[in-house]
Amino acid sequence: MNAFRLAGDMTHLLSVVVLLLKIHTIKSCAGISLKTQELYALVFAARYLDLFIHFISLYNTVMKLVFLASSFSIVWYMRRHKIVRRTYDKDHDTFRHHFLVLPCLALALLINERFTFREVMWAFSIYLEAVAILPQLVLLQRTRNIDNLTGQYVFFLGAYRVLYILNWIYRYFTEPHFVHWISWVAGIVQTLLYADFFYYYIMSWKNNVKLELPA
Amino acid sequence: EPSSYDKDEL
Repeated sequence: MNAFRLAGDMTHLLSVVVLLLKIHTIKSCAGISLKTQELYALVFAARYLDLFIHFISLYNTVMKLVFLASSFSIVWYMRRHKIVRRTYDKDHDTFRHHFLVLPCLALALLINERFTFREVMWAFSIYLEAVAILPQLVLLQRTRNIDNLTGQYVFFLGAYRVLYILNWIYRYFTEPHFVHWISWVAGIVQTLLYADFFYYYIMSWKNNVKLELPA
Repeated sequence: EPSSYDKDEL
């Protein structure tokens, strides 16, 4: 495993830790999109189908379990926890996320590495992950006061994909057979969706003002 | 099959 990949996994993990910190400690999910969280839970469930069938490494298994458990527990907190769910900004989280699922599934049936159940589910999870941030970005635009933890959460989530792209470039030159076009293209699309957010996030950090996205 | 087929990324 190269340094970019490890750094990518760690920022991904950090984003989850930041979000759990906000939800578990502050008991608030203000500014967090439940739609995006539900999509992530679906992404991980579809991608890690091979968890108990196909062993890669202890690291891999543990990380997969962490992402599965954290994504489902976040959804549980936002839907069921009696204090946390009251802080959920339902009125502004209106993105029709179900409409993202079917096109991604259709695309996975058409474009996959092999036409098997597991491979189609893997491609589906990659496509869905690329667009899963959209409800969150829309909610951020509608949120007047974006708190620091929410901003950091989205920033780390975006940074994770940037680092993964660097990891793919590195692997392309060091591992002759390593080419996963599906994850590369989807990963680049996913990163581009963050471009706008990154711009405003860095500007707010540089100018030391509160993060706000223009509507 | 190339070994890269094993999807070792998260």
